[in-house]
Amino acid sequence: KADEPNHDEL
Amino acid sequence: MNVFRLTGDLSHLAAIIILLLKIWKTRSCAGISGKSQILFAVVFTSRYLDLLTSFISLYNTSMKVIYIGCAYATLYFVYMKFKATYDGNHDTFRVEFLLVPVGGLSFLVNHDFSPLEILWTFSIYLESVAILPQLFMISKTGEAETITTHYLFFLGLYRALYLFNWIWRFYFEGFFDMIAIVAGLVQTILYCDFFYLYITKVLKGKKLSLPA
Repeated sequence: KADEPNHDEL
Repeated sequence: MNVFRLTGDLSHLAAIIILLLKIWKTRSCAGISGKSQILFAVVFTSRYLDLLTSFISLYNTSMKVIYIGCAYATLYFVYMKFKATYDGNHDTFRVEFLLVPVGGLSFLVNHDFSPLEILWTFSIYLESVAILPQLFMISKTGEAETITTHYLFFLGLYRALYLFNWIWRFYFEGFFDMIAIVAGLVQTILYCDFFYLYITKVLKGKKLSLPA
């Protein structure tokens, strides 16, 4: 599991 | 932001604008799968709910707003303004065969079991297969208008460029998002057959038509 999902992409 | 990411986004934008302009100029949405367009509107809506919760950059926010706006404008064209030209008889892909497995998978395989994150995951999975009704429609009618193939080319190119973006980000930032990468691979692979036809036919000035 990723630490904190960070969706900076489109 | 790297060159692949930026050109990917611009390619995506080009695809969306080409489709809108095609419909507007010809006053017709013939050959366009309304079902694929519904799926793309669902994709953008479920993915960009973070517009309400977090701010990343002016670029990020404006692109999201433009994508969502164009997606609904396209739907308005297909199902209202130019409804008479919509070829529903050939748009017969059963979208529940996509929505149900994709919905289930997003609950099972995600980064975090929270509503926003599950919706984001759902949108990534759904986007990877959302073009299938459109490809199905072309395979049924056996042809596509050249402008429609340009739309499909830029739409496919966008995710292919994102694949390079992810390779770049892995090497230079140590960043990778397995869900996006696998779904992006699937999405790009679905376009391969079309890419082949586009390069061997459309770019040589021929209309895209499939053998009967």
